[in-house]
Amino acid sequence: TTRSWDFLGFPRNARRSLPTEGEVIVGMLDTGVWPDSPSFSDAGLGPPPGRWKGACLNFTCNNKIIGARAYRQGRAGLSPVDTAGHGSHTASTVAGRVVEGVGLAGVAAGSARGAVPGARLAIYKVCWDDFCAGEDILAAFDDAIADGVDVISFSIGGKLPAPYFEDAAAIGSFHAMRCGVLTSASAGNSALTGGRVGNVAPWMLSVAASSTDRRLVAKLVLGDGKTIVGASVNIFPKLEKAPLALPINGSCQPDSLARQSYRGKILFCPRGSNGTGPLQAGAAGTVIVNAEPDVAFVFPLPAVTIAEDQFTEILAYVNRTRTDPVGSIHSTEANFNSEAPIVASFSSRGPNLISPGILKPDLSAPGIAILAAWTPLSPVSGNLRDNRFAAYNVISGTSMACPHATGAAAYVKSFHPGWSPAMIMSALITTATPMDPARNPGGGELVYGAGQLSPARARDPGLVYDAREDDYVRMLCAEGYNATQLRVVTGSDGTACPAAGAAAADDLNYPTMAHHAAPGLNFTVRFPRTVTNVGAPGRSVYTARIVSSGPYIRVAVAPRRLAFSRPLQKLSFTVTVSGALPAGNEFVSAAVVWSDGVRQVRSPIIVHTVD
Amino acid sequence: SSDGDEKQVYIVYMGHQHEPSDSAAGFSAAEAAHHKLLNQMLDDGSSAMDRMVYSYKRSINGFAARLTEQERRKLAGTEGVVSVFPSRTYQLQ
Repeated sequence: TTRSWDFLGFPRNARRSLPTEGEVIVGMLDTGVWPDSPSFSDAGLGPPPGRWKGACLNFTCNNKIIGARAYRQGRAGLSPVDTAGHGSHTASTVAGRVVEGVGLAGVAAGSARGAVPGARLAIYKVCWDDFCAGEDILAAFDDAIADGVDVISFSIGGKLPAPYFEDAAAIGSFHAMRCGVLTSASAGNSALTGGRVGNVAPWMLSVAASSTDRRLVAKLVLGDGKTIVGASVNIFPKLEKAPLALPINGSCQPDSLARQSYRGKILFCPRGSNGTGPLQAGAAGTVIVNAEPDVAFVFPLPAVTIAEDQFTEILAYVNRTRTDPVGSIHSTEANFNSEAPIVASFSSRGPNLISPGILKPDLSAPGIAILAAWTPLSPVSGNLRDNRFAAYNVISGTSMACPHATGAAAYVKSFHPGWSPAMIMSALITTATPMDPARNPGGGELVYGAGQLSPARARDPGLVYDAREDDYVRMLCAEGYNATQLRVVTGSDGTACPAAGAAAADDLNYPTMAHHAAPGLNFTVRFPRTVTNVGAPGRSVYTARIVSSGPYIRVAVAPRRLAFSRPLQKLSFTVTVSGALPAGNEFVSAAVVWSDGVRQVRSPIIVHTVD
Repeated sequence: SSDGDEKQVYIVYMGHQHEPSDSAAGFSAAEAAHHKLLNQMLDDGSSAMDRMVYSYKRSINGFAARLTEQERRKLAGTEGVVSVFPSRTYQLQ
């Protein structure tokens, strides 16, 4: 990607552990990969790690892409080559080599790179264009874990979560965790369609999408000279003074535009149009009134997406002009966006509908207008009538945010090969940069988790919250699973559940703390936590500071001072939160920040009454 | 359909894999066990070979198969089975 890593404070010359970076293997569950992309060159890379047990089935691997399998309802002989583009995009965001001077027809140009250019990739093609079946996903997890990947990237999900052991991704990532493999997953793109975070298992990382300071826009200049700026990846040449037109019955769907001609006109379309209708109706361009004015899309014709209020301005021009209303659509340019990071309008929010005491999403990462590798087998707009193809493309989604976190996890792993998945997850979460609730309204941490990913800080987090299989089993007991079931899951006769009511899900040693309170009722909730010292080798003392941003709650920490005498020493504390939120659908944020004067270990706390 | 013989792909999750098998190997012990269990559940004369979509045998235990609702219910109550659920369709994000 050409801007996002720098925006995250993770420059090309960031400190690296190169020998071990080449030992890290990232499994990509996606639409496959385009092997000939320069992002996947293996120049200078040695042979795969000796422990690798993967295979290259119907695919020519190299020392960068060291494994490739494809799954579709058990069929054999399928090709893992990427025919959609999504898989190449995510894989290059995680581990793409540095490729100078790339862009999409000059848009978003720069040096494309992944987080860990020296790491290896293993491809598990489980999605076919846009269809990803649970049985294929679980088969891929079964192989990826056994093949020996270290981290799994999963930019796949649904509109709503499912109970853990009725969800292929939650099951697969649980068994991955048992084998020391962290799964990084997309939070979901359903915020505007009533969805919630879809990947919510506490043993997987769930990533929201946010903006970077580079905003891709195009101008619509009206006949009276007024300029409207909207999000767009418009790589067509400037469309000059075309007549403006409204669809006769207000819809731009292909069948409703059929038998009408808008040849040479700029067609105004309601939200949901993807440009196919106007293209088929012979329009010269389109302006789409969008619910996601923050997201720049690639359309198959000159296009700009605008917000509702901008559409009102345009209608005012149309109504007052004495001549035929005309407009010009300019090619895309990059604007500096000083407001960033802002969570994308589409990024699924919390709360966690399965375990409300576990905050999801966990953190945010760039997911808007990300340039990364693409496949020549898919048009840049994804529209099959579009005959424009490119080696790098700009797309948006929590699919793009997820591989940023996956790449950061692989980066942390390259410095700390022995860390558990929970330790890596903790490092990413407690070092995230807090985000501004005023600019990200509607839920505080339920929108952006712990904040924006900071790979450089995650390398040296100071303290981590660890959790192993037994900790998750205790949480599952508290969620109502019984010991018999859980013994089958773990394969251990020693698996047992504490007495009913003895444990709660939010007792899990998680890096953040969430509580779902009842409106108007007083509550007191305790979060027992244990941190492991992974910071300075010698003695170190951490003191706790409480950051509270709301009047309705009180936060206490005991003890407030932790004195470590050796690495990997564990010490415990309890955070007690009490108070009452007066109304429903409210939230209050706070945080406990442990510091040794050098490192900050920040654990956000959120209390909400969101149903 | 009304008589419940309509089939769809279900995932039968059986937890920890006690006998991880190499993917290159032939019919592993885990796979044989999945087929045996499935054959015991089928009541229309078809064989597990016809219905099996995947046998998860390398790091997870379980299988995916085309089942009727009635067969699903029988499997769900079987010892060693954690859950039996319809295989969902997911989307790229």
